[in-house]
Amino acid sequence: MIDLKSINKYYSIGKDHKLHVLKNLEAKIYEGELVSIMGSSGSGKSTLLNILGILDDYDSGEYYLNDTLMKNLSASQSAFYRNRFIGFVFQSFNLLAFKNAWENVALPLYYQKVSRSQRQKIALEYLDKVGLREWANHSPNELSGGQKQRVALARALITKPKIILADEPTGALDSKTSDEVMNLFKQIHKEGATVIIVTHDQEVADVTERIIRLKDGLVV
Amino acid sequence: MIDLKSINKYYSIGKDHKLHVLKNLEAKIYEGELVSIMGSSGSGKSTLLNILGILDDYDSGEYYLNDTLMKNLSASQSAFYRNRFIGFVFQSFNLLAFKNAWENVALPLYYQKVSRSQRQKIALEYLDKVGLREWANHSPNELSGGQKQRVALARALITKPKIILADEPTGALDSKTSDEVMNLFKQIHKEGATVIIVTHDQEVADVTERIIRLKDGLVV
Ligand SMILES: Nc1ncnc2c1ncn2[C@@H]1O[C@H](COP(=O)(O)OP(=O)(O)OP(=O)(O)O)[C@@H](O)[C@H]1O
Ligand SMILES: Nc1ncnc2c1ncn2[C@@H]1O[C@H](COP(=O)(O)OP(=O)(O)OP(=O)(O)O)[C@@H](O)[C@H]1O
Ligand SMILES: [Mg+2]
Ligand SMILES: [Mg+2]
Repeated sequence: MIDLKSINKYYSIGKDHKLHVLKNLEAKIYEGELVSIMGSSGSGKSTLLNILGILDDYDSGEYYLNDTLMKNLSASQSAFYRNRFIGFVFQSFNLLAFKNAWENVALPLYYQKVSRSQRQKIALEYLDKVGLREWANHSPNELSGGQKQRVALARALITKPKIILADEPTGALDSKTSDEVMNLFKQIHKEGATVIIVTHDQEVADVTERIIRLKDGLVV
Repeated sequence: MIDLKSINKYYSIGKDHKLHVLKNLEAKIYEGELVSIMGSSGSGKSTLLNILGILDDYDSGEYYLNDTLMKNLSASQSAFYRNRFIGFVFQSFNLLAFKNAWENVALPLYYQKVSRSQRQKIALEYLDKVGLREWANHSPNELSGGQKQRVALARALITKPKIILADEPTGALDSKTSDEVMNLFKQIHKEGATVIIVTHDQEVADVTERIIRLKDGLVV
């Protein structure tokens, strides 16, 4: 499903300094797998996830998604593949401040032209799955850290995407809520999704089928 | 050092709905203690920490800081006590986007009228303590989640405040980096600081002298 060959990614810092973040990275992830990505702070996990999520490009190598090469895509091509395949939970949630919880969760359905009443109905179901139905009308600044994180998760799941990319989805959660979230991931994995979770939490990684470890931009 | 008596805090949601978040909360924290605050997502930990940090007010009860009542303070009085006593690590870091890492860390010294060259020198020392000296010139959007968290920590420590309030300071860190940060907290605690850490991580809580548990806005 996902094939990464010799991926290199650089960031420019200032005008004459380049940081080599991903270094000839190689990885394969098969359809329907539940994998975790671990590595120390700054090792390149979010960078890798952004490339997988077609949110960022890379400097050399090839990224095949479902046998299609994801390289030099236009903005509309990137958006097409993203909306077709991928649900993304961001490390810093990225909720829209001027929309409330259910509106944020419903956003991917809006792009799929689902009617407003149907969007709200489904969004409330997904908020319920993450224990936040009562908070549907709160705006993001009226939510705790862990509540924002769960709203971001509900938004990533609502279109039942084939691939879920989650960047530290339990980082702001207590252990009981974290277990509930992991049960949700296991359930959608059972329903056929390919699930890739970046995590620092060994208990989360232990629930996955395989751990991909990153060290200084390389899979080790 | 810190005495909370019958603290009640409400948030208004919309125009006719009030959420009772802290309910007659009682707690005492002694000078020089190293304590953790635990509780499920949404239980009121950040709300409590914001009140302790004089960043937010409360609806009834009394909060005594060093025997002075912190109630109905003006903006300048709040700022005075905050700058005098408190270093705060925010759950969502709150770094200034238009300043780089060392400038963000140096900010509290700027308010103390320290010279620029001296501020930069000390800021680099504190970045070094959190393993990020090489990232001094990166702006926040050029930092990983865990790097931002550590910059926020360095900023909270730089004025050697009497009280450190840290809202989930290791949430975005791998276990090795997390251990380094806890060693830093232990060191400043040894130097006499009162340290209060909100955490979901039992391993972090186990390093503290006492755990204050919050459940539905009450200390249990
Ligand atoms: N500005 C606000 N307006 C309305 N409600 C709020 C506001 N801030 C927080 N809340 C609500 O108050 C409750 C407590 O929030 P708080 O941020 O203190 O929780 P927390 O214990 O820090 O949670 P977490 O572990 O998820 O960070 C939550 O139910 C939240 O939705
Ligand atoms: N936009 C950017 N410009 C420059 N450097 C960047 C940028 N984004 C990230 N970096 C750097 O690239 C490296 C990898 O960052 P990345 O966010 O992928 O790390 P991470 O493994 O997700 O870390 P964490 O566990 O702390 O979230 C870090 O050293 C970071 O400072
Ligand atoms: Mg990251
Ligand atoms: Mg919180």
